[in-house]
Amino acid sequence: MPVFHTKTIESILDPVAQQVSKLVILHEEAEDGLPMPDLQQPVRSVSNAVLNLVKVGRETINSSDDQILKQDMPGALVRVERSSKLLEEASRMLKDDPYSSPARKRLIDGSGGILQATSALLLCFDESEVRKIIRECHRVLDYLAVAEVIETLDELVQFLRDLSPCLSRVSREVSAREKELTHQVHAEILVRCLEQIKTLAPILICSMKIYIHIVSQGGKGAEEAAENRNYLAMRMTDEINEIIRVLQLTSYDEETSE
Amino acid sequence: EMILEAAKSIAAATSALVKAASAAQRELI
Repeated sequence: MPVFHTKTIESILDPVAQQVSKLVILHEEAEDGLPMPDLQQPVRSVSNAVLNLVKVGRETINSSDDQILKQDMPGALVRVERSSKLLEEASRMLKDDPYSSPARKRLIDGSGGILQATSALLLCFDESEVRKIIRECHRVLDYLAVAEVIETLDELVQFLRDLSPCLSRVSREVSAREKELTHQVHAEILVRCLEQIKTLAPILICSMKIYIHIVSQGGKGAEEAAENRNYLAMRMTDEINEIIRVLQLTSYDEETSE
Repeated sequence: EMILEAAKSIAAATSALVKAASAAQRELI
């Protein structure tokens, strides 16, 4: 059985994956047994659903500015269409011969192919959504990188104006993503990183204020204050980088690495 | 998202098809 790494994909595909597995087992146990029923109507329903998915998929490709999605999604759509054609062939063949063994094979290959290709398509879409979150994470990293050149309170105010909305978006989106993951360990890492960031952010701002204050008062202890500020910025950078790493993991990656 | 809705429709239709195809075989087992 395939492993789906988000709850949304799992809820869509897990029931059909179980049905396809059962069909394969039944086919192996009862090959050339009873005649197949007329499957024209249910195959037509699948074909119509595939036509709609291909239409929606093409619209998604055309409207997206994600080059990886534009590159990966068409292949998945072609595979869905090809599997649908196998089902149509199976249906025609079974109408002529309800015992046809090649038709049964096409039925299994077609339904399994639809499952795999739809899974690939949803994964492609999901990865594109993840890349949007990662883009936000990179914005936060860019702001953190300038923390050490902030020298005045006015600059600090502007720094906060830039960083705060970005950090809020990352927090909101990563929190939602964490709830979506089926992989508990990955979800827990994201929660832990978010908690760290929420703790570190106000301390970083405080350390920047202290640095600015010390510099404005003549500079004694400025070096230590700068070190402390840089350390906190680095800690936050590490947490964001860990979020980026975990966001890109799927359960499949983990199994492969194991 | 429309793509999720479209995938749900495919999953439901494929599930119905596979159930129909399985029914006859199940009788035999």
